[in-house]
Amino acid sequence: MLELRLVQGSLLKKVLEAIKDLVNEANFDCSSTGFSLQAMDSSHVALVALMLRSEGFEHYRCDRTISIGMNLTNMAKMLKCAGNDDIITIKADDGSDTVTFMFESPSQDKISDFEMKLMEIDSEHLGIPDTEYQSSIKMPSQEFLRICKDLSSIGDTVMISVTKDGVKFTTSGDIGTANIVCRQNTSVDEPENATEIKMQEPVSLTFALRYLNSFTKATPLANIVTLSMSADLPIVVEYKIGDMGYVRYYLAPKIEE
Amino acid sequence: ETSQNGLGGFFKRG
Repeated sequence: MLELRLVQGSLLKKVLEAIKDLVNEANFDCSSTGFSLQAMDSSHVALVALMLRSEGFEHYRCDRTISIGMNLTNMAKMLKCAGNDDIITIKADDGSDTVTFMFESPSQDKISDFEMKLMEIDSEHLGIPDTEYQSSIKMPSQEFLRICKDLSSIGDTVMISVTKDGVKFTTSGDIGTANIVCRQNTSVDEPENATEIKMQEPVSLTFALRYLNSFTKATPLANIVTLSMSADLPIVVEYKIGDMGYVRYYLAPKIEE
Repeated sequence: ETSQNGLGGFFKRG
């Protein structure tokens, strides 16, 4: 028996919008720790890891560790029917081939339930080592969104270079080239407007903008995004979900031939 | 010219 009640239902709606374009179907793993997911895109170049810790739910019952396979497009369709202020409850009985999403309006005057068919999904789990990254950048998530969107109108890939002077985003295409440099700036009114660069070693890696743009679908979840990079390793793009968990995206770098 | 590797080469399967 699985029963998870999330008072801030809009979080789940935003999570689905953040991952459904990258991954079409995925297994959600439910354990006493929390509700999580790890899935790769169809080309196995990008991976999304979601964690919603059990403490963040108002009610969290998961009698045994289970994995429930869902089509994310269909799940997103159902969650779109929930109001932004609604409380969302996810329910699944043992051995059932369906999951139920229940939406309650804040004043309890409207209660809806949507039942969705589950799927059997063969998924490959990757072991992601805990790594100390050579560079990490914390910046406003809106700023990162803007940079990815702007650069993708010029080129297909972006080189992200971190030095002590700042982080530089470079692209080039048929019409020309573009460089955007962001410097560390922590003297701002609000911490969410700060750009913070931590660098042990300078790093320069190239990535496909198409994927980075897809990751920015998570922008409504967090004001700050963290980019972590080490030479010859996938970048990690992390959006924290309050103090409840995170959505992390991993993207393999492009290699010079 | 750049080429795109998959994640499998970086992270352990299973």
